[in-house]
Amino acid sequence: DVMPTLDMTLFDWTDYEDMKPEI
Amino acid sequence: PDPCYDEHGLPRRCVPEFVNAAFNKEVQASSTCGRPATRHCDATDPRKSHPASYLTDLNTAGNMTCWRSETFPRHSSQNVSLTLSLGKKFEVTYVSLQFCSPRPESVAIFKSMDYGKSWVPYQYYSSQCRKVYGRPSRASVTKQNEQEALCTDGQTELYPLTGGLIAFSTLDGRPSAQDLDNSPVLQDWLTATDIRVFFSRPHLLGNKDSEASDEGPGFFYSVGEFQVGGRCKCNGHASRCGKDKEGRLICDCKHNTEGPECDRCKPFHYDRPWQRATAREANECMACTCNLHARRCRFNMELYKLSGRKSGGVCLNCRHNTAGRHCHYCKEGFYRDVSRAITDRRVCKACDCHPVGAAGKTCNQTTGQCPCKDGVTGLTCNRCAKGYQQSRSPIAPCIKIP
Repeated sequence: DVMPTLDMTLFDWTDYEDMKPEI
Repeated sequence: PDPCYDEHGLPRRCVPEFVNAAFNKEVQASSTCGRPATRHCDATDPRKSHPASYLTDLNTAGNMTCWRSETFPRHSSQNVSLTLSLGKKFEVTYVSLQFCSPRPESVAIFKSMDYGKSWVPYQYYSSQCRKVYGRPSRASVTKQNEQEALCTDGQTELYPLTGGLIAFSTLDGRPSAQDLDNSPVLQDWLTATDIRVFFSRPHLLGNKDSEASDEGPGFFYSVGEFQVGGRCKCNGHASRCGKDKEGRLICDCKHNTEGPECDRCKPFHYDRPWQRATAREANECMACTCNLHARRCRFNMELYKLSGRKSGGVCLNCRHNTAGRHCHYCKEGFYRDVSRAITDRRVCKACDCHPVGAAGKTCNQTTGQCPCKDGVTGLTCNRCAKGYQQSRSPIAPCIKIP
C-alpha cells in the first residue's frame, strides 16, 4: 500500500507563490 | 633495466655516469696566440694554430694538441683566463689542467652556479698564497667552512717544463665527503655550471722556446687538456642527461620529478615535498589522491606535518559533485551511491529532495534521505506517510487523517 506521490496541482499556492516550483 | 628502479619496480636513487664534462665543450680564452701570426703560431694555419678548442678535444697518446696564449713580456704578470661553460649544473669532483708550457706560479680556479652571473673561488695555487691571494697556505677545512676555497703551494713548481699537471679535487679534505647525502653545504660546493681558471703569474724565466729569441724575451701559457670530472646533476632522480628541443642539456627525470636538475615534482605529484634522493630513500614525488575527480592539487605543509609527514596533498576543483581534500565525499546536495566505487564519475547522486515535502535540500550523505516535513515520507519526501493525506497547504503538505 504505497501512498501516491504528492500532487502539486492540488496545492493552493495563493499565499506561497515564492515557494511554487515550476510544474 | 632502468637504474632508477629496482627489480621489483620500486624507485631507487640513480645518477648519470661519471664523465669529463668539459669534453668537446667550448672554452673562452682571454688570450690566444696567432692573431697576428708569429713564427710559431698562426691562427689561419691549422698546422700552426693553437685555438682554445684544443683544450677539450680528444688527445690521443703522444699527440696532445695545445691551446696557447699570446706571448707576453717576460717580467709582466699578465692574467689569462679560461672559461668553460658546462651548459647545465654538474656535480664536479675534480678540475685538472695539463700544461704544455711550464705551469704558472699562481693559479686560481673559480666556479659559477648561475651560468656565469656570479663567481665563487674554488681553489688557489701559489707559492705565495698570502701575497698573491691574501690567503694562508695549507689551511685546513672543518665542518664550519666546508665551502671555503683554500690556497696551497703545491702543483705550481716550475718543473716539469712541459706536461705538468694541476689537479683540484673538490671533495679532498672536506669532512662531509663521506656523508654527502646529509650535507647540503657540500652538495652545493660540488655544484657548478661554469668553471673559470686564472693564470696569474709565470715563473720568472725566459722561455726556452725559440720564439723568445726572434720575438724578444717573453712567456706564454699553454695547456693541452682542461678536464672537469663529474656527473650531470639530477639530484638522484635520473640516470642520464640528454638534450631538449632547444639543444640544452637536461636530466631525463624519473620518480615523478621534472626540471633541468629534476629539482621539482611533476604537476599533480605534490603529496609530499620534493627531496633529493639518497642512498637509503629514493624520495620520489607522490601523486595526490583525488579518486580520479581532480586534475590539480597543491601541497599543504600543515596537513603534511599532521599526517606524520606522510601526505600533504590537497585536491583542487573536485569534479563529479565530489568534495573534500581527496574528493572522497559528495558535496552538499548530493549523496554517495554505495553501489559505485568512489572513483566512479557517477558516485555522487543528487539528493533531489521534494520542493514541498522536504524541509531542506540537503540529504543524508550516506543514505540519501531528505529531511521530511511532518507526515511526509519517502527518500525524497514525496509521499504522505501512512495515516496522512495530502492537504492543500504547501507548508503542511500532509495532514493526519481525522
